[in-house]
Amino acid sequence: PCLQRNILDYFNGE
Amino acid sequence: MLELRLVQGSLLKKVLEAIKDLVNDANFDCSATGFSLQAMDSSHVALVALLLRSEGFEHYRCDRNLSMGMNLGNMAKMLKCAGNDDIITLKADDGSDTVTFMFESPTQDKISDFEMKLMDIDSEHLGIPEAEYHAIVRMPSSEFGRICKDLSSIGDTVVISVTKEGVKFSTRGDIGTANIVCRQNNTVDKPEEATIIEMTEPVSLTFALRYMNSFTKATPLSSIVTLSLSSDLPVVVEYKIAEMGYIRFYLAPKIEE
Repeated sequence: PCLQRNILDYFNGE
Repeated sequence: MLELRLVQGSLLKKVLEAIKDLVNDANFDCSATGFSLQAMDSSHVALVALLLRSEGFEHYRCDRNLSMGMNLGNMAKMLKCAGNDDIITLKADDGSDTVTFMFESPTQDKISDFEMKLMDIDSEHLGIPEAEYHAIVRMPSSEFGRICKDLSSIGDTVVISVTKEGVKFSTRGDIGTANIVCRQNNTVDKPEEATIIEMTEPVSLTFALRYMNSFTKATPLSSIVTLSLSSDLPVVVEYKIAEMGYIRFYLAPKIEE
């Protein structure tokens, strides 16, 4: 089983 | 006052076709640099970044930075009414809640105005750090599109593995498995048909094919696609827009639980 990561885990709000 | 005149109006039509199914609503930002957009899909798994540089427009007037919230489905509907050879001009007045798309036929014998309502969109602008990628694959965009389409009839996810020998796209599903290897090939006559791999270390990542297939709707914008991969970052799928900029899709990987 694979877990889908979230883009917000990598890029932060400015 | 905003006035952007794009002689090759078909570019904007293609951009909207590439992103309208991924993102519903987005803010288009207009500045001296150009016309840009950054938006995530509703699940926050993918992000699209678009830049059309001001120099690429025949006429580019943007008196002050402006952010225009648009429903991309509605914008695509309006742009579908422009002919492929039409010149497209975007116009907006300061403080206005509408944007006007003007379409001119190449012979100037048909001129159309479409006015679209803008919307207030509360969106967060993300900082995308400059990154060194472990592997960069440059390949024909049509080939990448074909691979994603073919693999999605077998499975839901694609494992992209890059080694010095080539790039491997693998999937598995109920009916079986599939592996497609594209070897480095930079000796072809036409540069747009080459597959070129720059790699500092091997990398293997898993992604949802549903998103990859959505990104390939940008294929008409460029004959070449670039995949940038690092083991600890979202993949970047980039289509360069000739003379103007780029459309970049970022997709977060799937990881073993």
